[in-house]
Amino acid sequence: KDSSRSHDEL
Amino acid sequence: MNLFRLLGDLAHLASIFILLHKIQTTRSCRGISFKTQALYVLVFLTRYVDLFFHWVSLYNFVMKIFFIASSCYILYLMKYRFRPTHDPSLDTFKIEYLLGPCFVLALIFNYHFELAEVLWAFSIYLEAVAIFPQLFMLQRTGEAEAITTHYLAALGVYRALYIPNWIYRYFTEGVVDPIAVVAGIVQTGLYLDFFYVYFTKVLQGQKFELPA
Repeated sequence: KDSSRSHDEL
Repeated sequence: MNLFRLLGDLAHLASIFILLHKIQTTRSCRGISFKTQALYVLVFLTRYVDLFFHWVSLYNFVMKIFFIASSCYILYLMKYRFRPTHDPSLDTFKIEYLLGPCFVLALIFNYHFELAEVLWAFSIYLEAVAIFPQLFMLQRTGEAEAITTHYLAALGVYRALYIPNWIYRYFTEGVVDPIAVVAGIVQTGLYLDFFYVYFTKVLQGQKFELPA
């Protein structure tokens, strides 16, 4: 899933 | 990972240690907004639900656990350990005014209309404004202990460093996270007034006092 990939920040 | 984000995260860690140090050494949570701290617990719990299904890195995992645990511990210290030192009559900001709009915003502006994504967006919006009860309290009392201002400054630095991090990521990775960026810029903006007084007074060795 693309959007969760971007949730790599805290 | 880049230097801005790493330094930002370290500033975030530092802010938590400064706050713990303040509470432990003065044996008091005077000047600290319980409501802001409670909002941070909610921010971390709603943002990090992906702990259960989305692995990023060991760094990311450890930091998430630390932020959840330390924010809960601070809440415990304020609520039980040093309860008598907290004055609710100064901590009067109505957090309903923050929770409601953030929830509605999260329902409208999210990357996917599903529970984890709506909660993630909610946590981003809520973090942006979670400092309001604390700043409101500061405004009411008109002054603060130096260590409390160092705590707020570290939090502000953490947010400020995320902005060059996004600029850097845009140029190196071509990624933009509009929800995080817009909320992050708003959040950083909320610290500008505070920073002005912090740099012109506290760092010059004067007491943190707001103009009457």
